Amino acid sequence: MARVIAITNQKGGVGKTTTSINLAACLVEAGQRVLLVDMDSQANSTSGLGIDKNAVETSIYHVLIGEANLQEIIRPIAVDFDLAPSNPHLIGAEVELIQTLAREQRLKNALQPLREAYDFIIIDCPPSLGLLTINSLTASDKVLIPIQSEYYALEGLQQLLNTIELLKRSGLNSTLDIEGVLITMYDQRLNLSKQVMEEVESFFKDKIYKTVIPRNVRLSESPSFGQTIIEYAPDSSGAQSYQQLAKEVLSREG
Amino acid sequence: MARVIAITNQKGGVGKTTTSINLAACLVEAGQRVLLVDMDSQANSTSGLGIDKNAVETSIYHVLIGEANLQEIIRPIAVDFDLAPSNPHLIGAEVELIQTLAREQRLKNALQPLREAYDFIIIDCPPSLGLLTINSLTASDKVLIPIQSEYYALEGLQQLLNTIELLKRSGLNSTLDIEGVLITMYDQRLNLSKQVMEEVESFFKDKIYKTVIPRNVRLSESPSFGQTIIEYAPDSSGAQSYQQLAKEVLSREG
Ligand SMILES: Nc1ncnc2c1ncn2[C@@H]1O[C@H](COP(=O)(O)OP(=O)(O)OP(=O)(O)O)[C@@H](O)[C@H]1O
Ligand SMILES: Nc1ncnc2c1ncn2[C@@H]1O[C@H](COP(=O)(O)OP(=O)(O)OP(=O)(O)O)[C@@H](O)[C@H]1O
Ligand SMILES: [Mg+2]
Ligand SMILES: [Mg+2]
Repeated sequence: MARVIAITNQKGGVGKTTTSINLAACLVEAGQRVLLVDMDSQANSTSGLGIDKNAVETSIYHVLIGEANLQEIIRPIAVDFDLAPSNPHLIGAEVELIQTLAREQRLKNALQPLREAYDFIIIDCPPSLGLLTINSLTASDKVLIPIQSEYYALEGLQQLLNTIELLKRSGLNSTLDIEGVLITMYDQRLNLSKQVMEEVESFFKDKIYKTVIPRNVRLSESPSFGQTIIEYAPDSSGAQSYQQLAKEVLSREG
Repeated sequence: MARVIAITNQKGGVGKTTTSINLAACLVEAGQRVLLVDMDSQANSTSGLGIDKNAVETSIYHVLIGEANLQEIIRPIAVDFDLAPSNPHLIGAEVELIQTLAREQRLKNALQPLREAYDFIIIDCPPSLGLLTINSLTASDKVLIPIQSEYYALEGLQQLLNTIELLKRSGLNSTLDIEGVLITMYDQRLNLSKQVMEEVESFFKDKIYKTVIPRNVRLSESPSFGQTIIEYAPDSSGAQSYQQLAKEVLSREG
């Protein structure tokens, strides 16, 4: 039975996609079967793995509006590593879903038949708290929150926690829990990074991962080659930190 | 008659808020009267100027749903520098606006009576192409597009240009034009920065500003003090580049 983890934070550019792709790749390297679901209309997880989003005919959009099932859109990336791609159609999904039945549970229902086929299902979320993120949170067991080592990154956390709390109380997903909080783009030369780290530690206490992702240019270069960090630069600090994170996620099993 | 400029790019974390606050401040320094409108539910422009978003009772949300007029919510930041603040209520606005009359023109109508009172109205947009961004584009004369010097930043440009084109053809704003494209967080030591710059130059040709905003830690520190870059670190490369940008925007008058 797959563990479903949503990678989410409505603040933009904090490393959601970078974490989704590279955590998935490192879990596969550690022997897990992983499905990555791209729930962002920017389709960065899709293009970051070398797939042309404009050439994707049926995507997660068609699954959400009921025109395809998930099995039909899944593409193999590597052995034991599959992707449910996005494409620009997803821009219209939030408005279209508003009038549909069980609009918050479309992704959860679509994932149900596939949970036996994977060990992990990772969901890359868009930078908003709209229906696509609500669908992702409703479908997930746990939430992994990437936090950039910057001032604005702290600002939005309370809103995110409120949304998770509302979702739990609404009955849409009463067992949803925070898997962990991940510090990204950490630069040990900057005071700002240290200050943000201290604030996050006092706010989240034991929920924060011991693994910290450093700022590492290899991480921002790898998507332009359509490769994960362990393919593109296996000896980089970026690759090592995501391998470390995969170990920590596995050790927090269940 | 104020020039209304929307600062937009649906890619997250590219420098929309940093550009909105600091371009506004540098235009004020150059003798202009400026209104900054925060159209993002994260309210980063509001908090970046030192205002507690949770203490803001009536915000741009109340203006969009018709419960307040813009004049009532405006706060002075400095002489000739006003802010129309946001607060977390704005999260619900996209869904609530869907059923309202003239839902795309709410901001445009609200700004109309104030256009004589300012020389510039700057609108900070959220990282999405939903109704809040559509409202901002409909209300604007021009669009300023910040582009981070990263691979994913190039990916989303076509979608943004398509949205602007659709908006023009729909009649919502047939004269909307791109004011300029701004390269942000440029690091001259990185090949990736140079590559992205070349791609953007060949894509946008003369629309790209000569001013390039360098990666400068002072820019990410200043919001934690509630200050603009020219108050916090007037001699920094960040301050100088935004002062340079203000000059370029003024020289492109009308
Ligand atoms: N640890 C890191 N070191 C250096 N660059 C990074 C790191 N993590 C991410 N990046 C780069 O920073 C940018 C933002 O990261 P990413 O796109 O993964 O964030 P996101 O949260 O998914 O953004 P969005 O909100 O638009 O979905 C990207 O260009 C990415 O390549
Ligand atoms: N030139 C720069 N040098 C260094 N840091 C910067 C620069 N510009 C912006 N930043 C920092 O990068 C982060 C992202 O910038 P900002 O929040 O302005 O982007 P945004 O596009 O408004 O994000 P969102 O999509 O969430 O609205 C912030 O923490 C900001 O302080
Ligand atoms: Mg992303
Ligand atoms: Mg912003």
